[in-house]
Amino acid sequence: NIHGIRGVVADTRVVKISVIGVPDRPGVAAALFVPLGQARIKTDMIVQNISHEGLSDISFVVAQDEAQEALAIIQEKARSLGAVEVQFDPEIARISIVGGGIASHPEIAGEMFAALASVGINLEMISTSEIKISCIVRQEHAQKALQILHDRFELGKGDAIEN
Amino acid sequence: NIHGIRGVVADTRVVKISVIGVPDRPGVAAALFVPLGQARIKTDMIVQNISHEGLSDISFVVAQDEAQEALAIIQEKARSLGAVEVQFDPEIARISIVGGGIASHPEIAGEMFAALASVGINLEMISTSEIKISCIVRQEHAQKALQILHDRFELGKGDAIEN
Ligand SMILES: C[C@@H](O)[C@H](N)C(=O)O
Ligand SMILES: C[C@@H](O)[C@H](N)C(=O)O
Repeated sequence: NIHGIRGVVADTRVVKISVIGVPDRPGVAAALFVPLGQARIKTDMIVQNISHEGLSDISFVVAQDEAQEALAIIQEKARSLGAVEVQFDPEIARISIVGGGIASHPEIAGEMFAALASVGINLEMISTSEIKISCIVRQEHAQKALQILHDRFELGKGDAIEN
Repeated sequence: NIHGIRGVVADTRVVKISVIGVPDRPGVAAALFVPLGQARIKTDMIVQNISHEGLSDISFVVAQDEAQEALAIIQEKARSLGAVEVQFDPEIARISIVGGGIASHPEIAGEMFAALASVGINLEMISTSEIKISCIVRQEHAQKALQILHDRFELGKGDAIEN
């Protein structure tokens, strides 16, 4: 396979929760995630970009079977923080490329984004590290996303997994 | 140490580039990151949250010595995409907790955020995976951040590193 990528994974049994317009000041992220941790809820792909006019959005992904509990906790905390709103989106898929090659192959991110764009898939959230590139897309695109990435990165049969 | 965390790292020789208000449609992320990959520029911590009114922000971190070249590429691409603006921020530190324990210890994220908040550090960007939790903070807080996380997670001397 190309670039030493170990595989591509599509997770469809996850949901996205976004807290919109929270104050960008110390303690806000803690206020949201300490209670989730205390409830033993596993959060993944926590994403927060830079703020605008003192307000930030914080999103994260949770497993479907923890979603209701996570949402209840978040809605209460968001209210006390004065958040603009909480969005709950179950119709997502998380598409991830994993592999040690990412750090040493700076072209992988762009190639993954271009591959998904080539079949018309919009990237709704992005989060990357040296060993993993993850994108949130509409759940209906999961199969198509796996296929194009499998083809583009010349992966073997066992390397493109849908969960 | 607590939770099987392997260490905490502060990277201060990095800069943040943010492309503000790009269209949230297929191909935009590719337009920005394919040229960076072709220039062999290593991007880390690409972060994109959900869009508002059809527009998104995309941020990423690059090493100081690749920053000028990355910025030049991004500014040209951002212009052709009709981005609202490009922000360049060199006064940052990336604070990361690394360890296999993160996936199985859902309390780590909240505890990290709370520890940093307890010493007044604002979290400007957040990006997480099962093996790494990264926050962008003001560069001036790097030492303080390392110290509080080292103390809170009871890490040994060699486990809190400033780069
Ligand atoms: C928005 C949120 O991350 C806030 N900046 C905090 O530090 O908690
Ligand atoms: C904003 C950008 O990520 C866009 N949604 C794309 O798919 O390229």
